[in-house]
Amino acid sequence: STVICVFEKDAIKIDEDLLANSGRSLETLVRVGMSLGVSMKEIAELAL
Amino acid sequence: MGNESSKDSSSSDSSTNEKPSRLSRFKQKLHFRRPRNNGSTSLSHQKLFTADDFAGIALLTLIGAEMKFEDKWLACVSLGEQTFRTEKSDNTDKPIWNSEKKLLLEKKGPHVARISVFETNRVLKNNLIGYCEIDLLEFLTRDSDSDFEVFDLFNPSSPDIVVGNISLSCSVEDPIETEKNFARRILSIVDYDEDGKLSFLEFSDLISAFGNQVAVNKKEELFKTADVNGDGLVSMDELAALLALQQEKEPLMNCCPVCGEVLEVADKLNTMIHLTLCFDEGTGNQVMTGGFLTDKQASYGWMFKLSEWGHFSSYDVGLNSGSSASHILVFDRRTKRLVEELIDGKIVLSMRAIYQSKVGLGLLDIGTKELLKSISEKQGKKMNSVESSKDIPKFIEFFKDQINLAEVKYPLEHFKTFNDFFIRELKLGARPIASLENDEVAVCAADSRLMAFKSAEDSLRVWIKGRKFSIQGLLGKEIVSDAFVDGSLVIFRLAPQDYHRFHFPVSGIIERIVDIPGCLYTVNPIAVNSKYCNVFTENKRVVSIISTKHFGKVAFIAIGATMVGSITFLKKEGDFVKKGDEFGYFSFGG
Repeated sequence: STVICVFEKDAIKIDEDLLANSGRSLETLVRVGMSLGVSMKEIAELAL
Repeated sequence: MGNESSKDSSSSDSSTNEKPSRLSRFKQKLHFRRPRNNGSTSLSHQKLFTADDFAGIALLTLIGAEMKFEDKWLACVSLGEQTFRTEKSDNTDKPIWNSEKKLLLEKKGPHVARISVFETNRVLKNNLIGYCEIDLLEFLTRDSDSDFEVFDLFNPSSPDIVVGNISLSCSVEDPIETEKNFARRILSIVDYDEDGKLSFLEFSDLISAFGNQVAVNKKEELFKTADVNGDGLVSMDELAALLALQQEKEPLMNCCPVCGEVLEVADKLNTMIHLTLCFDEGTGNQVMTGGFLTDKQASYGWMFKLSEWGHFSSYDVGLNSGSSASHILVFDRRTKRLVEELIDGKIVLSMRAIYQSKVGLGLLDIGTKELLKSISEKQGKKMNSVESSKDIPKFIEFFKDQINLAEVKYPLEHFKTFNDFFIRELKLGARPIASLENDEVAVCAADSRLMAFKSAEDSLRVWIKGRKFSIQGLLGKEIVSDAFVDGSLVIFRLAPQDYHRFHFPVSGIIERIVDIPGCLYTVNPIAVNSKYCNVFTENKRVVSIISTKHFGKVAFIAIGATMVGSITFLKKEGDFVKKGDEFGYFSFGG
């Protein structure tokens, strides 16, 4: 079984390590509650 | 973490007085290194390691072990994406290896080494008997006067059972010593008469070996610069001094004389790391064999190696296709190591036959879809029967190093059916939630193998090969939103041994829950990677929309699969949910 989460465009900045592994077709073993990413809103507010 | 069971009792008090502790030695080395590297502006654009991240080159030595029975033993060390193995010991219960390996330590990189000890088997796969995990940075900073320490080895199926112990040492090489050793080894390459010094001819060959095409007169000039005492020969110390001096001004080393790799000329730190590790191969003590990705791979018996030989070069990270699709490598985020998941050969063959060929998919079209559903429904009934509880111990044994019973909420007697165990709950706190009070941080929704993509386009390029896949197809006809179409995609794939409850990745309100009927294809990467199969858009699934303050709307799609096709929810539309809360579970059924 599988769970897929779809976030709206530009809503989340997914953690770099997860993107980097996926970019080379490598699945990352994770557990419930581990960090997935940060709201882009938060990042934009911090930048301001 | 492996528990340190004892320390070197033989270390005398006198050594404490004469020799600084491991902690102070490590601190001294870091202190020594800091000003040297921070001052160099050339290090500010490192593509590999920065001076801030570089913690040192650790020399790890696996000395020996004490096991509970006699066998021929081998040990593996895994750190990050590298694994090294020792030679096989004699037939004994006290194997001695004295095998060493230099490992690059980064402060933010992998630093938990897993040591695995295998009993060897002449024909088949070697058996993992014990393991321990050691945080090398912590080991090096621990205040101890002993040169080696002894660690308990744990049973992989019951980590509370000690099956032996292993003694090892680990130290960070003094940078001065590293440079000296480095110069000594470089010198030995061209020291044809083995007098420990270089004549002009030998020196000239060395410069060429570095890939440096300087003119003869320039070589003469360099030789004179190096030959400080003017005896017409360059000693080891003189060469070391020249390399250090020259590397700052006009680097001599353009390529590695061992492997031929082109070196970044302005990158002294990485040059030193590369050359030190490269020179280490085949020298020193009995050096461990490298080039493996996981400890399982390093431990295979010769029979397995033979069968794999045909496509050995294709052994790489991620999913292998075709004949090599018998193992999947995944990256364990917690330990920062690659781990190998073996898929049963028969399953691989059947999955390849069905999902990676037009003929197989043709079969699915003429009734196999109904068959998969029927099998799953029957399996659900079976797994809900009281008799199925007898399968629980076999299941635990099969996945012995992957199910941690210590974190399961109830004892085994509590589970009256196999499905009860399959949807087991965990103890409170077994899964800490990252930034619990901060809803701007999303968290992982399941214990799983995760793939994440910034856009659906990225996922199609790298992972999902089904020709009909689209975000809209995944969400179904009832949920239409342009914002999702170009959105980010995170896939959590659960394996049979995993904790099968899924949780909320974000906080918000459940706006909708929509059932989409469909097939029960497997969600194994073999099917996901097949261009003929569209598991995510054709399988039975439930789409939930969570409305959040910080992420807008988030679509949460729970997808059923062959055998495990039953999806149960513990929340309903309109509920306010907190990230990390339980949302539902998958179980056996149709």
